[in-house]
Amino acid sequence: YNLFPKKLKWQKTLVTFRITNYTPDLKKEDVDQAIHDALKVWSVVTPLKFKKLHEGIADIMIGFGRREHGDHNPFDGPEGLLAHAYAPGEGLGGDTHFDEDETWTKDSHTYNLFLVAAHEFGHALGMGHSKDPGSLMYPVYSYAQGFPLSEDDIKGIQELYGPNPDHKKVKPKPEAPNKCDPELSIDAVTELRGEKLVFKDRFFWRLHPQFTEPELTLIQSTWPQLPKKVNAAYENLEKDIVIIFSGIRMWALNGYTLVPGYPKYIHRLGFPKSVRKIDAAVHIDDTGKTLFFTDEDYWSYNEQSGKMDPGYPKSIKDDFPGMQERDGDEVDEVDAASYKNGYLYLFHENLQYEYSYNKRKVARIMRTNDLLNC
Amino acid sequence: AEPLPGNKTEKWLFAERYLRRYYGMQPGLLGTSKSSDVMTEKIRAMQSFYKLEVTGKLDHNTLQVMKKPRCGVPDVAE
Repeated sequence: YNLFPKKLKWQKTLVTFRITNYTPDLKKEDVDQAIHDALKVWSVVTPLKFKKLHEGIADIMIGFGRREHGDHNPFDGPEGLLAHAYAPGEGLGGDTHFDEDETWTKDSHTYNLFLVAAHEFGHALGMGHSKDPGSLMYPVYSYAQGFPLSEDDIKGIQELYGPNPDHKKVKPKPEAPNKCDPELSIDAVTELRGEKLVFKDRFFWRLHPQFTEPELTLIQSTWPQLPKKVNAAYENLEKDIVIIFSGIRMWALNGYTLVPGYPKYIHRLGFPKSVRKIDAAVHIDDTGKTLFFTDEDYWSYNEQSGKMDPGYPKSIKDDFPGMQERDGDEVDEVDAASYKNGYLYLFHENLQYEYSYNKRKVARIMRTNDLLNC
Repeated sequence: AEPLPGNKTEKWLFAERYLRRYYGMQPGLLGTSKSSDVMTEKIRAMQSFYKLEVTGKLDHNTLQVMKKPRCGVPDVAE
């Protein structure tokens, strides 16, 4: 997180606000609700209280305007700049303006007023922009559900105002994963038309052959319909789809577009009802089979017939011997899996095992984050 | 994603506007060797902030991040 120079803040705990005009995009009560909820995000983690004024000058004057709207800091028409707010202080200080040329919503469509307002009120209370892409104070818009503050945001605002004396319980979003953390584990990995997607918590890294650095993005900002966390994913090149698993449901992507008719239940693949989650999935192009890993077992699925192969599930430990953790224990569960040139890459915690599919032998053991050019 | 600005000059002007607004780059310095050093430094600061590869060059990744919808408050305080 970042604070403004000289750590600008309100020198009082009761801060007033006034909504000077409304957007026609939403009902008046929806705007009131979004503003109320956005201020509450900050008041639950600090001793701050907010009071609404209906006339006169408030500390935080809130309004919608387009282009030049009275502060010599013009907006730029649709897209681009969404809103701005001033650091705490007299006059313009704390004031928060929204670009009327944007479309304001109360759902996942661009742009959700509550989320943008919560970000702007962060500035109005003294927060600068954070470098953490999972934080609310990251300067780029992304949609997410649930309580919008991350641990990083809370640390920042509490450096200014301290915690809420009533110790209200909140569920902050975790900080963004660090790709070069030696202890990094991943949730899922898949190819997508020559790119590689690596899922971790609410995020995924996109590795494009023409990009030198992986790009970290929130899952929900790319696919708002997907759940927050992904358990497994695989690409079927022949069908040109990527299947994404979360809990007992699965989604299909064609390129970056969700295929209509999903989510479907994983049990349609032939899993018994006792299977509630798939840990890892990988498609073996050479055989046309897809392997699914669930707890200590794995399954083989025939993509052509659309049926599970008989004789499965089998034990991971028995059929993939030689995968040893640092303490000598055999690996019996898999977090993620991929396949390339006759080698299976089985990920478990912070290690990946390069496994010769034909020889049934571990060829190499690497750190999980080797995948992310670390 | 929206298409990125087309030719090299357009990209450069687009990036210059962005860096002036969010990274405190002084206007009117383009066209001299000194100004391109300033611009390179500002691009590096922006790339570092967004955890991109720090090259000082206007590559595809950098321009893509510049095009994303965002808040109008500068990332780097003056």
